[in-house]
Amino acid sequence: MFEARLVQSSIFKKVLEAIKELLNEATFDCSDSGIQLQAMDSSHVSLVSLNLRSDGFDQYRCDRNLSMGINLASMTKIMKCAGNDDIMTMKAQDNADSVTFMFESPNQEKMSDYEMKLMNLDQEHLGIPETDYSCVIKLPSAEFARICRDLSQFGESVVISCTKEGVKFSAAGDIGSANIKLAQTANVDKEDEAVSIEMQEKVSLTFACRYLNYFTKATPLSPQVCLSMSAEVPLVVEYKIGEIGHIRYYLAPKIEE
Amino acid sequence: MAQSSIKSFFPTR
Repeated sequence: MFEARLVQSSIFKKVLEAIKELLNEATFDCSDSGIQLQAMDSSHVSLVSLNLRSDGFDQYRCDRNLSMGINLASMTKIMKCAGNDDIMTMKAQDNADSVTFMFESPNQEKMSDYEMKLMNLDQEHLGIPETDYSCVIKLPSAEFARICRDLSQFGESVVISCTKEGVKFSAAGDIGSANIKLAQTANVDKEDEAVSIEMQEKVSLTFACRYLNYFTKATPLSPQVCLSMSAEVPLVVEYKIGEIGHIRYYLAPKIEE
Repeated sequence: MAQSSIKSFFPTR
């Protein structure tokens, strides 16, 4: 039997918002270490990796590993039925063909349960090699979302260049060109507003704006975002999810023809 | 610039 109880159902609501435009369906792999999801978008340009650790749940039980094939549009509909402050419990029998979501209002006066059919998804799993990245940039997630939104007005691609001076985001297209440079912040009193850059060697890569704007749907999950880059390997965009886990987006670069 | 596929970087397990 699988049962996971989370006092803050808002976390799951935000997780769904963070993946539902990029993925249509995905397999939630449940084990005693937690819930993991790995899926590529339909065009195989990006990969989403979600990890929610069992010790981040208020109650967690997983007697046997369980893979739940979920239609994300359906799950989004169910999550919309939950209040932000509701307590959420996910429940499924072993090798079940459905999963039940229960939502309890904080004062326990309203108890709802929704049963959703599961799908048989034979999704291929990719091996993500451990990488020591040349550049690791941490910046406010709202700032990154703003940069991706603004630059996508100028062109389909963004060039992200990281040097020891700072990180530069550039775009060019029919109306002209745009450059946004962020320097490392000196001493900021609020950690969440810092821009920090760890650079082993400078890197410059080109990415499609469309996917970056999908990734920034995860902004409500974390005040900071971490970008990891190395020459000719996918960009990693990581948002921490409270104390329970993280969501990582991998984006293949655009390369010279 | 051509868009590459994520599968060309991460082998299928």
